[in-house]
Amino acid sequence: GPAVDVTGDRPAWSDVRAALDHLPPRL
Amino acid sequence: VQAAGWPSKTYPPWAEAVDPWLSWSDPDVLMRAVELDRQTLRDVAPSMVINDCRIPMVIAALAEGIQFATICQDNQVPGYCYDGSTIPATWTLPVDAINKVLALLEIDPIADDARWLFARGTMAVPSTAELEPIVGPYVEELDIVHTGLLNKQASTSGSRAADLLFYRTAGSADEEFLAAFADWNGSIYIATGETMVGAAPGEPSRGRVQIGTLWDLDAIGPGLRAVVHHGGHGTTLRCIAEGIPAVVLPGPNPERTANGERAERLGRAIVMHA
Repeated sequence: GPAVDVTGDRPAWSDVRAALDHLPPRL
Repeated sequence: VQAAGWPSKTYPPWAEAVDPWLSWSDPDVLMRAVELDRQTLRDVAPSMVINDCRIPMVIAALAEGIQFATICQDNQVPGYCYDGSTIPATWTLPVDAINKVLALLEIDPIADDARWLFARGTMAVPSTAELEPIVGPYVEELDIVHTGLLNKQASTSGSRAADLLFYRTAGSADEEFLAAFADWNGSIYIATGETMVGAAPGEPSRGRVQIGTLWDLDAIGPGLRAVVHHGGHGTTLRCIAEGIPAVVLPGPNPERTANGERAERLGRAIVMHA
């Protein structure tokens, strides 16, 4: 599909870091 | 391809610079690209063409009478609508230009959805029917093949996996980034995806942060606790297949948003919007 990266169009990195703690375990 | 020793060709700079998703609605650009792809087919003389939804290559294969298969996912099948009712503009805007070119080549026109071009050959889904069911109003009349998963399954280190990969979601490691992930215990890999994006190859590592154009998932995959990626089809699928949880940052791209939301429904990802 369209090769547009999301750099510059994303949540704050601190919010991404917080989301990582809510992921399921690695299988 | 180079490691396998297979011959390869690269598009000339003017063709590399064409943004296909914005330019195929210009009949002059499209015709020039079709002529380039026809010349490539004459140079290579293949018995079959495998293409990644490249409209001019499909037209070139039709013009040269060469069998072709297009690598697809659900949203590249005719009739698929993200909202259930509206054909995405990506596939309606180029129809007039495509039909002008097809008329010049004395090939039958397509209806009101550019994806009907792909339907003139095999549509190959690089996945399994269980992971990626293809549904839609025309599925029964299309030649759709699931290839199975293309990557071998990596052995995992399960609960000991501690590393983190950013796949085309960060172009460099700036101060905001370093501060946010300072407490991450494992290694952090950044795949910029393109040498032109942010970090140049060989940029010095910053502590546990390692930056490269791409990272080999066969090598680093077993150690990954999670991937932060953009929702591209291959990356989303591979994370699901290998049990790697993901945070998906699709930006404004509807295809990537849909991929991420599918992973989220499977309980394997969190989608975060801009």
